[in-house]
Amino acid sequence: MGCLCSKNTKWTPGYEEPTILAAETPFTVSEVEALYELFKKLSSSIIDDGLIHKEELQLALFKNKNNRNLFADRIFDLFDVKRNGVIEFGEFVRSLSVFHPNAPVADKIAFAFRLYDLRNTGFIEREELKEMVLALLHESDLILSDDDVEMIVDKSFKEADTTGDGRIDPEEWKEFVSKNPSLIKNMTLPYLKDITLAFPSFVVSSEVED
Amino acid sequence: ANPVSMNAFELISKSQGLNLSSLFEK
Repeated sequence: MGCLCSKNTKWTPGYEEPTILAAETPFTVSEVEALYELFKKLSSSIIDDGLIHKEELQLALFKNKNNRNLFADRIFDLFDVKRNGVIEFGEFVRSLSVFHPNAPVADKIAFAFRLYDLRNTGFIEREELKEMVLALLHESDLILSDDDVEMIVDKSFKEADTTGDGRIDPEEWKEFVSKNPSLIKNMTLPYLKDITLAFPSFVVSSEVED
Repeated sequence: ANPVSMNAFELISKSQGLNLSSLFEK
């Protein structure tokens, strides 16, 4: 079957073949193609250059491109694997694949660890956790006293930092999540199983059989 | 739930910035 989609696809910077991306991720070829529809929408919302800029991610998450947020910044930084300030299609698909319901739990645990490891030291440190709690308070209506914040951070650290060395290492994090699986609930997006339903038009034009 | 009794990670995981389902909203 011929492709009804634009031939311009092949010249989008960072575009990678859906067959290759499907082979490396839990997505089928049709799902990768449907994700390309989503990617095109996100990557053209402010600057139509086929790349997702930080403001475009913020616009999609908050409906407001000026609403800077520590956590959205972390997501952007982790998706921007090449660290060139933009998210390319391949980076988008590979990063989103961790959020697929069928992705290995170990990958979700590792990705969440990296989210919390703000300074990329290989550990989650107390100051990082406090900074994130304060950022959450800033973005929400929740009001907590500084004593309450200290108490929450202390309690969380006491539970997770089993060796008591003042930082949470990947092994401690893994154990902590296994006891508290709700902590990685946001690492699974049920939408990803229905992505071809969300963008059905592209499936008709698919070049490759799954 | 009383936020003070919650785990910091649980609180943080509710951030809108980490809620990628928003990407799929039309």
